[in-house]
Amino acid sequence: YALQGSRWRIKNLTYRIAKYPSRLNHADVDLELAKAFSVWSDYTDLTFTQKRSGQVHIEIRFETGEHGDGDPFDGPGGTLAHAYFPVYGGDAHFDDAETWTINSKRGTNLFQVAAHEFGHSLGLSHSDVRSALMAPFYRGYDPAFQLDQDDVQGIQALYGRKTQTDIGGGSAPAPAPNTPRPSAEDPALCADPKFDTIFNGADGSTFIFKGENYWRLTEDGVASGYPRLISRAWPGLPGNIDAAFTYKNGKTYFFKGSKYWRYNGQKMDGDYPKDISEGFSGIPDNLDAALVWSGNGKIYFYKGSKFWRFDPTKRPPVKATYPKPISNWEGIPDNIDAALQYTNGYTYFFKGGSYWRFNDRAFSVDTDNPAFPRSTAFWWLGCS
Amino acid sequence: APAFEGGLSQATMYLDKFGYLSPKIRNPTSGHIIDESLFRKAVAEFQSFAGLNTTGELDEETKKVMAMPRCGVRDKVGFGESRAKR
Repeated sequence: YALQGSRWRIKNLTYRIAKYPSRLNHADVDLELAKAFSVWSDYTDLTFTQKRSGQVHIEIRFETGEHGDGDPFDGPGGTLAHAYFPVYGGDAHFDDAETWTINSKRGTNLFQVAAHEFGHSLGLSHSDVRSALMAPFYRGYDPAFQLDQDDVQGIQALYGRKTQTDIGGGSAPAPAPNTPRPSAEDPALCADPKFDTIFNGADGSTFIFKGENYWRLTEDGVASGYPRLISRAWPGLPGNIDAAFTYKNGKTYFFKGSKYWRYNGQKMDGDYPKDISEGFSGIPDNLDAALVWSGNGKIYFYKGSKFWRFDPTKRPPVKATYPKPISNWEGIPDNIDAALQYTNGYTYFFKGGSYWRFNDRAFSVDTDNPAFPRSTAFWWLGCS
Repeated sequence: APAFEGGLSQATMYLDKFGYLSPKIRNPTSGHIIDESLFRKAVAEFQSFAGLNTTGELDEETKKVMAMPRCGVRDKVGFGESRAKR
């Protein structure tokens, strides 16, 4: 997925259909567009409320040809619709010359195109993952439409994960009185809050690995019921992992010594381990950390005082100008333990029991109160 | 009628519209591309983005994808354009 760079600062958004399509019933359009918004609200805490008049966040219009924004529509086929990113107002325009249809193989499916355009209205750019909703091409009506993992990761990178699970309709059952708290303090981990690696899974969950064990993180600390054994959750994967990341194809890569493993969810994705030199040409063995930076989709590897930038779409994937000194990342120390771009868009570096939050815009460690580095135990692991 | 018939100038317009051509490689007076290697680079970038073989050639497969109905938002941003909302 790719983020355009802007997002809404609020989660309760309003919209208005200022101009309906000429060949569809208004009530049907209301329903389809509400469904298209719910594609995104199913996975985040965003809400979308339709208004009939007055100021709204997202205005929707069905127009033909030149319609006042300097980007004229081209009639049937070609361009179907366009939408503006949050920084430009979030409005969505649809070409009324298309044959918009509902639940039909004929024409162009309104729901699917609207869901795509609203992705732009929320801050997503086009994805180069073919199966993603945010891929730019219309591939026909899909009666079993489901949001791709790539889209889920993208929207959650902007707005976080849904705090109350109600995906698939209905709300989550109330927890029984004796249900364990979602977060728990792990005394052993709090006593020694250094870990081997941290990464986001394809579903947006954040995991830390330490020795043979792993923990899932919640907003408040570590989830209860952990630690668990790495070897049970990811069969075939050893302990003491050096680095890990989940790429935008939804696959998770683990690195240890001179080898790497690829998993699709928690299933090994082929014949692994393989040599790092084979799959990640130009990247050294015995890494300290790795992360995928959503700003450009490239993979960053860290070892000692150096870092490498890996672009799988380029040949060679590592430019001759690498490695570069980690000191280019102003304020980040050498010999880090782990690194992660978290779902809030910030990049975090961990070393010992401390962490640093890196500001991608200022390209330096954030100045904040309390200052960085901060305690990993307190801020990440929920230790008192 | 198909919106995309596959001519060179139509491909240029397509690549331009969707953000694959930098203003630097267009002649400011004619708007034509002034460097063929950069045109090939733009085709290759489009092919890479669309999951095609990155040959840099405007082959049939590439034309087929260019002819697909699609969203009008640019695939690539960063050439300094910032469309005003209205």
